[in-house]
Amino acid sequence: KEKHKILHRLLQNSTSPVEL
Amino acid sequence: PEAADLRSLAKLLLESYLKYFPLTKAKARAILSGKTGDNAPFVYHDMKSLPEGERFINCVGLVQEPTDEVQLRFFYSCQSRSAEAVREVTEFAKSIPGFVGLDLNDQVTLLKYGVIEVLIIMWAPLMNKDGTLISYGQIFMTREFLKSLRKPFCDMMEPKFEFSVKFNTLELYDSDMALFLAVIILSGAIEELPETVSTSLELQLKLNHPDSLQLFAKVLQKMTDLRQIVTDHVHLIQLLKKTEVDMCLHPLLQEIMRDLY
Repeated sequence: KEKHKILHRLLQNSTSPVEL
Repeated sequence: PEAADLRSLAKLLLESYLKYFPLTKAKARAILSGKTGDNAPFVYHDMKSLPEGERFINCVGLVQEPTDEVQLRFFYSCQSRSAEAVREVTEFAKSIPGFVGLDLNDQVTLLKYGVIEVLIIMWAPLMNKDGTLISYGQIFMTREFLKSLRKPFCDMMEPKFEFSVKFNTLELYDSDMALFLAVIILSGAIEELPETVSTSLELQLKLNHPDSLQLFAKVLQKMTDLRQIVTDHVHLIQLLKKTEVDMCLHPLLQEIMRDLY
């Protein structure tokens, strides 16, 4: 899960471009 | 009734595609064929035009790393746009019926393996044999210019142009693209979802292109070519990481490319 934490976050909620 | 379900799936995915990917194939082809009148894109054709066009990239909110080298700076802009595109593809994936019901780790795996393929397919309508639209269609970058960049940057886009020019001859519509993207994303899934979506694509292609024989088979065949392009792309990025000491790779792209092929 640690290896793909941004993908997890994107899947669980929308992330704005700034946060990316 | 079954065909009606497949049609409603196609309709739903088209709506979602239009929501998350505003630069549709229809719009891109209009820009490329000069049908947008005064709103012609800014053209990148040499090194001098690169800084001039940066204001277009800035206006879409891309973050730039401070670097003096214009090629690296451009490369960072491309990375930011790619990360943003991954976010858009993720939102599209979540709208595929049944996708969010899958185990979260399976969703991650499907996205990790499918997202670069999706991005390359989505890029195809933005390209013609002479160049590509970037920055939401505000810039046209010539193929010759990309070939003139220093190594290894000059090797990055040529395989995508070769693929896209061939792919564009299939003349898919946006509604076909929406289903095809869903098929790519679900292609690694083991539930019955992928079958429903691919049957919907098959039906849709028959309805939209009655004279184009074996189009469904030809479209699926493209997935094999895509896999090779993605493998080569990932290897090239991994080479860049080793050879360009100053270069940082976007954390989201790192996540996707780590241990991928």
